[in-house]
Amino acid sequence: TGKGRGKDEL
Amino acid sequence: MNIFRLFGDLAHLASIFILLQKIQVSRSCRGLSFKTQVLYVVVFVSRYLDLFLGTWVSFYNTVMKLFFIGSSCYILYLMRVQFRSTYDPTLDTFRVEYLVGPSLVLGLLFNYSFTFTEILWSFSIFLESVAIFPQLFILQRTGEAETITTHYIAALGIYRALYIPNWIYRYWTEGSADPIAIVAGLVQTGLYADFFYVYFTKVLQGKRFELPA
Repeated sequence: TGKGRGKDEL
Repeated sequence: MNIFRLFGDLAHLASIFILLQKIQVSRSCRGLSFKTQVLYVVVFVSRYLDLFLGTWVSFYNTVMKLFFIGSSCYILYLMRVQFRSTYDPTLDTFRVEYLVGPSLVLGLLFNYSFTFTEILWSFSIFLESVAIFPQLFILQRTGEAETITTHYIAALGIYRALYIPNWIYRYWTEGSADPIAIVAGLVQTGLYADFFYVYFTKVLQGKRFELPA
């Protein structure tokens, strides 16, 4: 995982 | 973290407290869609699975994720057990297969890697964007809603709407974007357009939420 900005969002 | 996302998350938190308030003060879940609430549990559990897989973002991120999983399960308990008799299943008839099925297909087609967790993450983003449908369907069928219920839906709509300036801000400051989250987020916000129109022109003017006959 890790690609895509949304991973640190809720 | 920027102010748009922070206020978006706060609106999301507020929506849950408003929902709990509605159920506990009126001692009733009348006008609420159990199906929408089940979909939110599915959304949170499938997206926040990373909590249990050792992904660490921040203390804030972890606490919020645990809160959303916990509170959404508690709401199911309130609706299914404590205030079960106040729930009218004959109004809550939207077919959730029409939401879960296509979200799963979209998750399989559009994801950042073809792994179990990434597909589930993507699925949860698509499902979240349409999870409000059964709730809006009840409003449409009954043609009216309690004011507090409309505050709940509005807070939920504002949450994702605020994520849009957040993404624009992040694009300018960080130079990258998450197309899956953005497309689904735009759809999700768009679904609230009709609702917001009535909410802003009636409820916020002190009138009842009533749809034109």
